[in-house]
Amino acid sequence: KIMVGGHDEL
Amino acid sequence: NLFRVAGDMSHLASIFILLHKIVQLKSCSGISFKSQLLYLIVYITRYLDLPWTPSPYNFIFKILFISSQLYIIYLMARAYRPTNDPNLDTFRVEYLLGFAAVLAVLFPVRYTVLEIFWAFSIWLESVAILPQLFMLQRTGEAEAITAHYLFALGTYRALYIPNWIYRYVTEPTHKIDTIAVVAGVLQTVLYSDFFWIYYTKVMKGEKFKLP
Repeated sequence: KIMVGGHDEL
Repeated sequence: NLFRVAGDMSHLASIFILLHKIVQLKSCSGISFKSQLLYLIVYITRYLDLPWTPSPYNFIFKILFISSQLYIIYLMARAYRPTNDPNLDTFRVEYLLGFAAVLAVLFPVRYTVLEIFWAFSIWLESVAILPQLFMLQRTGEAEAITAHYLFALGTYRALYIPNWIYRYVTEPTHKIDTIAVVAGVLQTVLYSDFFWIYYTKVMKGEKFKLP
């Protein structure tokens, strides 16, 4: 899974 | 997962409950302007990555949180300003901003501007409710709708805890976002005695009144 900022939660 | 979605929905519901209260009663009495301003700072500093958000779900929520919080601040600072009593809202937020800033600068995930602001927002969110709880303690009671708002807001972070456990177990990387988890647990603990009074009073139809 690619995450730009690294944080995928709100 | 279900915990995460229920948590985010609870968060969104809390904002709508607050907006409903302010607009319907034409009053922001009992609501801490300082806490609301801290939440605006939280959203702005956390969602600096808005233009690069890959997930449409996150993107929509980020827009919703920033815009609804701006509207709340507008209502409190302009439209219904006379109903807002600064004499009851006396918590020293400098300490909360200082606490979040120190932790963010000392222990970010990486030393980049976005990561430092992200960590700052996480720590600040964990304590942003304190001016509101301090105000409740001073007045000793709250309107039912204010109690519902706080309950929905606390439920949001509480639901993130089973979400992290679920993700740790089900995702093959078994990663833990340490800052988010530690701050999230702290935030939930701060609500614990509010939850208790909400359960023992408001859910049984009584007024929210501190013992």
